[in-house]
Amino acid sequence: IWKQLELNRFYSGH
Amino acid sequence: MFECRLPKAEVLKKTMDALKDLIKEAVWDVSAQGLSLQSMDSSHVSLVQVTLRTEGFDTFRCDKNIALGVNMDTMQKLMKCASNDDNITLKSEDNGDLLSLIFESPNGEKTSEYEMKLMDLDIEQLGIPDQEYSCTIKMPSGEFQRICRDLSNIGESVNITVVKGGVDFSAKGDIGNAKIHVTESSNVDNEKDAVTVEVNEPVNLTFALRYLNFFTKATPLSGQVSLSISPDVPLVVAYEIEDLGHVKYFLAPKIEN
Repeated sequence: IWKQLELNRFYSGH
Repeated sequence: MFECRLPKAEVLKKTMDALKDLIKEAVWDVSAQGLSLQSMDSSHVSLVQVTLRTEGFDTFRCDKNIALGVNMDTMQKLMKCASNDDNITLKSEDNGDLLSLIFESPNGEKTSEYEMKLMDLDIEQLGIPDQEYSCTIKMPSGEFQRICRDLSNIGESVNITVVKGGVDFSAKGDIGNAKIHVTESSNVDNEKDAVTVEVNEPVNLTFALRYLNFFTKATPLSGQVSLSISPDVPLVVAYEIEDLGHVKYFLAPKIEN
């Protein structure tokens, strides 16, 4: 089973 | 006051086509550097970033930084009213709630003016660090589009394996498996047909084809696409718009649960 990660995990909000 | 003019509406029409399936609303940030836009899709899996630099415009005036919140569907509909060869002027007052789109035919005999209502949008902006990638692939954009489309017939995701001299795109599904190998070009007369593969370290990552197929809507903007890949970080799919800027897409990888 593959899980699609969310971008928020990689880039910080500003 | 913001006002800019492009010699051909075609490029902005194609840019809207490249965005509208992925994002429904977005903010065009206008500054002395040009127009830029950053927005995540609703599932927060992918992000698109557009830069259109001042130098690429016929004229560009921006007295004060402004944010133009737009419904992408509406803007695309209005852009479709322009002929590809029309020149286009975008105009907005500093505190206005309208964006004017003015299309002028090349012979100057027809001028159309549309006004679009702007939206007050609060869109989260992500900080994307500049980074080195383990691998960068450049290939004809039409070829990449074809690969994504073809592999969608087999499975939902594509595994991209980059090694020195080539790339494997593979997919698995209930009906079977597929693997497409693309080899680095040895010599190419036309730069647009070239495949180049830069490898600092080999990578192997998996991505959802659904999003890659959205990204390939930018194919008409550029003859080449570049894919920047590093282990465990989002893939960057970039289309350069000649003399004007770029459209870049970021897609988080899939991991095996």
